Amino acid sequence: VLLLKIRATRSCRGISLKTQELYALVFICRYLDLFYSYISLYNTVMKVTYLATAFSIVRYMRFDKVVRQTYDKEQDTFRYIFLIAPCALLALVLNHRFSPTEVLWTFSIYLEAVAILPQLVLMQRTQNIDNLTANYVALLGAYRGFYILNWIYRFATEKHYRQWIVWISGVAQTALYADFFYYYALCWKANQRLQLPA
Amino acid sequence: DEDLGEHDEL
Repeated sequence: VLLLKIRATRSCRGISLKTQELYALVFICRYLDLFYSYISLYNTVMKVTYLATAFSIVRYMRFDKVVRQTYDKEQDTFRYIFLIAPCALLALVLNHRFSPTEVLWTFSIYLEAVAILPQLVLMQRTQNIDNLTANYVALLGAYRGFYILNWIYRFATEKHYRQWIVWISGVAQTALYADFFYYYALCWKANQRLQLPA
Repeated sequence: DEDLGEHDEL
């Protein structure tokens, strides 16, 4: 959806480059297992797709002659360090196994949970939020939200399915969207363009 | 040691 917006409108207005770069970092840290484990064709294709789209979006926003001029750097002020440092520290302390790949995987789970924050802050400052931007954020939130249903199903049907770190992070991530979803639903119901209160 | 299995989710 986001690539569609950027390519079709030649604009990344209202999109946080910080959030996009954090997602690229999340996927790099999480999908290192592409090199040493195989789960399914679907799994591999989706990992490669997420990496490719994340990097493509960052490339457009940073380097495309037209698109990069629509990036509002002054408004996108969230500091990387405030998200990366606590997540890195937490991953070092709270993990399933103290190995490089496992700690990086855990870091990616924590970082994904909060990576939307720069985008949410940017949207709060934006007067006219594009429909595509609003829909993109809604889909992103729904994506992890629907995982909760899947986790409940797997917990009930699989014997050794215990994923505390993933569950808590996923619920926290979904909760961060609660406020956004509330206003998204209100505006959708009233058939109005999304506006977030300051 | 905990049996971690593989991380099969995206």
